Amino acid sequence: RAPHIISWTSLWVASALAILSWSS
Amino acid sequence: PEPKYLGREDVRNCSTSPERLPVTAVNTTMRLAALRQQMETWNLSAYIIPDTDAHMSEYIGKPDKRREWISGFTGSAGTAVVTMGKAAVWTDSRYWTQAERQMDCNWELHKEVSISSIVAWILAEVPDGQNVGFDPFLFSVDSWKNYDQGFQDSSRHLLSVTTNLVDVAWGSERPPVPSQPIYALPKEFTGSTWQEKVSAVRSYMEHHAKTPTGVLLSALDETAWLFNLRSSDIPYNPFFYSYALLTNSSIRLFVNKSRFSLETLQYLNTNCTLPMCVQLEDYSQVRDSVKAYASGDVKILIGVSYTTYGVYEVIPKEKLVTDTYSPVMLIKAVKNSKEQALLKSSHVRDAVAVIQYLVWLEKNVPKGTVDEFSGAEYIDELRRNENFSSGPSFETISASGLNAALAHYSPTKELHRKLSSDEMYLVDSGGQYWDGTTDITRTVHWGTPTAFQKEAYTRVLMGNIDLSRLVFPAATSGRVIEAFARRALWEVGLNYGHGTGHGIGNFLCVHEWPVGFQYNNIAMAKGMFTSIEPGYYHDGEFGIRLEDVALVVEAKTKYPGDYLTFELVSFVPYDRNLIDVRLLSPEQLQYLNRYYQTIRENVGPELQRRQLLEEFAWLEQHTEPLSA
Repeated sequence: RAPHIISWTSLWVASALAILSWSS
Repeated sequence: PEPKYLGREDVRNCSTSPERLPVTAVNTTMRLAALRQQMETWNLSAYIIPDTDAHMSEYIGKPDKRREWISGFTGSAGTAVVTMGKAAVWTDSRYWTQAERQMDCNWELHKEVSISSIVAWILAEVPDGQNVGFDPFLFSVDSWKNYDQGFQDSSRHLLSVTTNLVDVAWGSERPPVPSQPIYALPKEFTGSTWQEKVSAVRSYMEHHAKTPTGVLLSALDETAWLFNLRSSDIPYNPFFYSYALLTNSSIRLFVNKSRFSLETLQYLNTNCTLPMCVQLEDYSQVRDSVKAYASGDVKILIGVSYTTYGVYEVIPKEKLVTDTYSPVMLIKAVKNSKEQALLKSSHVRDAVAVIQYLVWLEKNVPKGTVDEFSGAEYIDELRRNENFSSGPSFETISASGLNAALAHYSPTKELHRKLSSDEMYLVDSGGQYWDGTTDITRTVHWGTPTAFQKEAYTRVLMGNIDLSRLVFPAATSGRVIEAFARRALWEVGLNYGHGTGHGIGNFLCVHEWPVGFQYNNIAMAKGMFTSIEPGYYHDGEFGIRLEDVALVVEAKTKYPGDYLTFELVSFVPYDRNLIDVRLLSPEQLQYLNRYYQTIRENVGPELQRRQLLEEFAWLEQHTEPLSA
């Protein structure tokens, strides 16, 4: 049975937060 | 090649007047009215209905099929949102046609799955200052955070409502919660005792950087695996509704006690409160019990992917330790040598059933006596006849011709297509056995395939081979290597819209997270099992998927190093009629022939032992070495 593709949203959010906290 | 025009009489057409609905569509007008009445009572302008249960299960029991009941759409993935004036479902490409067949015109279909797109739609539909409701037990901490983030800069309020409004609207028609016995697996089918597993989890907690005092387990395969217990609360999944709170000095299992026999109660040591005694508490007490435990000098570890916001919200933040997955998920992902042997042996028996089916099809399809449904019934029966069988591991996907273009199409007694030598046939099926869960897909053609069908099939096979034979550094994430399964398709402009593989294990769920090839899967390690399943779907004409289960093993490399590769444990040959050997590289061909030799070695003796001589001859013929 084929697995569905997981949304990347949470990864984007996590990456964005990581970049923001790194910049600040 | 252009997709063929379908005529589309099988799907709804909401742009005509009057609207045209297929017979498969469900009238949801009354259901929506009942839900909106509840929303009004709770002062909600929108209500989010996800596709899961309180344990973030992929497969859910009948009482949890809330999204299905409210929308009519039965696909396993998809979220619904209802406002006072509109209703919408978000789902991925596997289910678009199915949704168009099953939903009436009360519903919008959104062909995407991201939470951000759902939030954007709600923001456009719900005025400022209004409430958006959700059941906190149906949202993982992860998904709640994503929704919460989406609403943070808006003036809409995301409101946790512990009363499920769909359940209220569903009323007495909602199916009852299961109460079948919960039983312990015989020890010959388990890799370790539950006491050994508990000790391993406690040791993990002791060595954790934040030294949690307890771990809360919410996923159903976690409790089933930890205690070596099984039941049948969810179709195709041998689970029982439960939570566990495992601390450094106690074990609490939240489950309906009446479901245990005296023998199983003794097996769990339920009549004491020592560190290796299982204290049973009622399922409904989990929130209060966790809250009470959290009031002490403790730290509770949760895996945010499977813990719901309903339990999370009662733990003070300073007492929380959060990881993506619980230690049980991580320990369970790597199978020990006994578990590996058990899983392999279930795959040998499973291969016998699949080979018997393929031989039967080869004889009967030309007679015109087989259809998708009778085929599915027959392969399920063949598996049931195998030792230690506990039924199929999911609803058999038996799809001929254009139906196979729907990745998760399953026939019904009423609606099915006759199998024919003139078109391709895809069968994706699996079994639950006490020693292992299986899942295999083969696509076949008994007549003369077109050049394009052969090319597409061969490229899917090349993708399967390229990933299966890949050598990669230990601890590489699946997502890094996933493209190898798509490369042969990509280079000619073809692709598939689903994931490339999923973890699988010993008599648990067929999609056993967190192993796989997606961004939130854990890194590959020796002893993990995953499926490898590229495909290609040509809308309106045919579908191809070639799926095998593989064990992650150490690779022998020319230079010393810690490298891994895959060893296939599915032992059924591919369709020679659909392989264009001219497309295969010498390395791919060599790999394929070596795999065929392995199939012969593993399944041949079993077929002979059972006197399945016709099947044995078929296997010999279909595993003859291929040459360029």
